[in-house]
Amino acid sequence: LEARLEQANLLKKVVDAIKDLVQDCNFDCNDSGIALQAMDNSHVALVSMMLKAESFSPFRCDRNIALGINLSSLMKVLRCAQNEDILTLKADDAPDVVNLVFESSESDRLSEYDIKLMDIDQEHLGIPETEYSATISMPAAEFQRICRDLIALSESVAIEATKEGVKFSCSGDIGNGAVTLRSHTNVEKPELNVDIALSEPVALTFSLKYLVNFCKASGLSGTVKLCLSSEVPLLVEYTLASNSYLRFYLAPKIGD
Amino acid sequence: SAQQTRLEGFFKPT
Repeated sequence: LEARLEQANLLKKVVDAIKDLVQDCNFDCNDSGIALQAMDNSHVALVSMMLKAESFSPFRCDRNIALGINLSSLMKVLRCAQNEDILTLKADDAPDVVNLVFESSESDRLSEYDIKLMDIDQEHLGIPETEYSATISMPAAEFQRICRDLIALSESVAIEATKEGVKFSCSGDIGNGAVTLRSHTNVEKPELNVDIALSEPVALTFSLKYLVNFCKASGLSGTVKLCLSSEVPLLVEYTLASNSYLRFYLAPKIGD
Repeated sequence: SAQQTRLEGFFKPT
């Protein structure tokens, strides 16, 4: 494997966003790119990352390899990179280590780190293609704000999508709270758009603790996409450049 | 109150 990222910052932000949810992960490398799928310890949330080969320049992977990496170790090394550094990941065919090289485009500094790999026997789940009842696209910062506000009142949030809009509501010991967003197009600031695509109304309840955790990815993309269907996990997607993505799935709470 | 479900109830291991 040899994969060169124009900005080390991308990988730094991705790892930073998921490291509190999952600890040890396999980075599955093949000629289409670098993928990661991992569940949190409670098997309630799942992270699915895809960094497509096109996100790297150049990208070369001659043989499929799984790099088992402890994310807190990876984060320690990624913190040694400047945000603007060029990052090159390298690994042999049957690797014991993954090699990370950081190059400054402005100076002649070149730093090199090896991280010891681990054998991770990871459960892999098949995620079926789903036609979601509701797909909501909104500013990532707005979603983060809603989750942070509501967790002050309750452990859970009900997300209800209708043709009127999407309503996030919660109830707790001190009282209730709700935030409703309607479809909204801002021609001058399209990054503030809220788009609700609905085939049928849907209402589901989720744990806010996990949603707040997912929102650590807000720095990766201006927009977040929420996909909901009755009685299936919520999909929270942050789209990255070159069709790469960071997705989170969250199992719903059921019954009341 | 509502019960938390787990992912295996929806996604099958491959």
